[in-house]
Amino acid sequence: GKKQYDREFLLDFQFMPVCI
Amino acid sequence: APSLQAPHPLPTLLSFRWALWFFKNDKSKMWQANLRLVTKFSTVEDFWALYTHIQLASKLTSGCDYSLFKDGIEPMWEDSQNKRGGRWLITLAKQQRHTELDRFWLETLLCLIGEMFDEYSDEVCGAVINIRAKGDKIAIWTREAENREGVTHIGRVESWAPPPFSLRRIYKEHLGLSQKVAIGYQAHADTATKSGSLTKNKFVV
Repeated sequence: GKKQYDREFLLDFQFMPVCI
Repeated sequence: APSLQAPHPLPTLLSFRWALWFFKNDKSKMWQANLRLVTKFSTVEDFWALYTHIQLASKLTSGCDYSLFKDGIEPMWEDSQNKRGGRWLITLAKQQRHTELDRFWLETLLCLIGEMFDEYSDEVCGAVINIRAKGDKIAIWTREAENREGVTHIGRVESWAPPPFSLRRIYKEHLGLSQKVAIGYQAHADTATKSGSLTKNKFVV
């Protein structure tokens, strides 16, 4: 089927440190 | 757990990016001059970097909008990819700006960038939040108002987010108006040519 991301997967990234 | 090393491309990456637009109402200017492209992104990481650095919708002044659209589609009825389409519209009560608006908008954004509308994600053009004194609005814009199957699939709003995060469920439970509140789909052509303040709903869920 079509590729999807679920909300839990997306939310896992919310407070992750970002490499610059 | 998400990896720090590799950015996670959004499902849309192969065909397009997402673009965030900001509208600030300045009556001395033409409508289009008040619309600004903020930035475009194509990874989960860049989405959050953007989201956490811009003002929450609830903090914007009345008359402002955020729009998130697929790159190449401008957030206006006139765009060739919008003009035959319409929008699923949720109108919020005034008091919800400070309690639920930001969560509703974030859930909507996640549904878009996660392409959570199954095989009908291609029908989605974008989403708009309008901050207005008389009641804020959140809408998902779709490409083709006559595509009943696609429009109604998208409009089964439970798919915007799984329970207990369903916008429809939260909205109806909060207001306690389970049978009275409808979420309506309006064709842009009807909105553009309406004579009164209300646009007729083409579909309701």
